[in-house]
Amino acid sequence: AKEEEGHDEL
Amino acid sequence: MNIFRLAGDMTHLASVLVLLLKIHTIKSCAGVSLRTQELYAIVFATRYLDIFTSFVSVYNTFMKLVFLGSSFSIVWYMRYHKAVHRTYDREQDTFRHWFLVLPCLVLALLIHEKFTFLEVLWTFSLYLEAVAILPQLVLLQRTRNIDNLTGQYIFLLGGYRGLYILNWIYRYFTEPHFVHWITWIAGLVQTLLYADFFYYYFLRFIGGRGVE
Repeated sequence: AKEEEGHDEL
Repeated sequence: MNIFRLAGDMTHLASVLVLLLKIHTIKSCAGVSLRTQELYAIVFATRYLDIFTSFVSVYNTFMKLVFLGSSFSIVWYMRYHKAVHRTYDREQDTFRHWFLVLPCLVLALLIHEKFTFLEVLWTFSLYLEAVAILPQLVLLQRTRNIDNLTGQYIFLLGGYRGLYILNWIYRYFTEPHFVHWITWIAGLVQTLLYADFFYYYFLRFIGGRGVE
């Protein structure tokens, strides 16, 4: 979910 | 988080610290392209707009602040700090970097994962980062010899995205549905642009000479 909603990488 | 991404982030952090060290301690930015630094400031400003809206982790937010702060302070140093500005090679640093911004913006408007304001700017930052090193590499060709700190800065900056590629390969095989072609292709192009530099940089290690 986190990955879909936004970007978890810098 | 995996070891490749952590190594990538640490390498990226090391690159900005090396540059800040050089500029802040010896008050010199000789051999450093202000235009590449300006592009990187735009890259981070457009990539981390979500810093206020989506919280991923303390680490993620902290690193975003570090990259934003360092890139803008390096631009400020090189533009406005008297001693540092004096060492800036304005005549040689002439790559028309603003010509890179518009095509990246147009490309981001055409090719993106979601057509939202944040996502288009995020994609723009990926495309811009892929080519942001060009002014620096052109300046490198012109200034022939560069000092070790500048060489290390470029090496680390090029290496971080290469480590990210390993991270994407790792995540592709360990996480279902982890597919981000745009990020992968931009990251690959970015890393390939350093191929020439890496070749001479390793020659330097073998030959024990300065980076020519």
